[in-house]
Amino acid sequence: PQLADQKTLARQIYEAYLKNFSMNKAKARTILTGKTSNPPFVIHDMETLQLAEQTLVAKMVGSAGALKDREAEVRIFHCCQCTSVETVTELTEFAKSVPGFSSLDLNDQVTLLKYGVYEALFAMLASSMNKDGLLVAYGSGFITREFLKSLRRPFSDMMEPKFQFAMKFNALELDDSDLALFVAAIICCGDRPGLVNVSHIEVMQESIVHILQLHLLANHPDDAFLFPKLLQKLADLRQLVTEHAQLVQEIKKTEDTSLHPLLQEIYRDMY
Amino acid sequence: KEKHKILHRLLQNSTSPVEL
Repeated sequence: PQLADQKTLARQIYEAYLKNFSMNKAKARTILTGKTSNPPFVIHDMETLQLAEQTLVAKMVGSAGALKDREAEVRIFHCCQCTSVETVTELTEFAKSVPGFSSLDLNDQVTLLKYGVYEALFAMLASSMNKDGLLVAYGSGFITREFLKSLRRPFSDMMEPKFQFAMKFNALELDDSDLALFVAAIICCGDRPGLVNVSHIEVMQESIVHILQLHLLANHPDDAFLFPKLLQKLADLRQLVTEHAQLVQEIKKTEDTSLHPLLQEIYRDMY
Repeated sequence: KEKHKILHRLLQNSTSPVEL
């Protein structure tokens, strides 16, 4: 009966993942490997960026809006924020679907999201990346790594660490069923600063991590060390988010750009 | 609570959109 319960929980988390995220690894890989009839529009210089803005992301950039005359770096930064806000919204709905999460203390739910969403976001972002670039605008565009690197500093420093993480993370060859449990484990983490009811969260965390371990053994029988490798990735993601938060603070201080109120809430007093 | 009012709102109300 215990094994049946574990399988049910794993299935519930996987279903919540498929339901709540507009992009997943299976969809992204189909596009990135050229198995769709509509290949993504490639953004590789200022000209293709402008073309993409007029068609793919017109709503985000607000073609008639305030950003129209701003430099490319600021417009791209704004687009990244829009995507982040959407993903945070999706992650919140996903978290609410993880059994037990909604019965946690509401302030603890906020704390878990505040510290977990960016780690989860960067883990899932890897699905949309290959060594050459990143899918954008729901997979209708592909922005090249070289173009992102060619932007002026500090904006050029934004994505390269995520590509470096993604290349190592993608080498583990996780599928969406693995990622669903991994993302749930990121969110249900008992050592976030300021949690009130730690023991309640630790019980949830233990059951999710245990199910992740069993699932990996069954789904990847040829890689016995996948579970410890993934635990290491949790630490790597924490470091990646710390560096990202510092870069965003620097951009906020030195550049004339606004930060979305939801993202401000998350970054404020984070680390 | 005031510090994280959008996160609170998202957690309590799934239909509330976040303005981009």
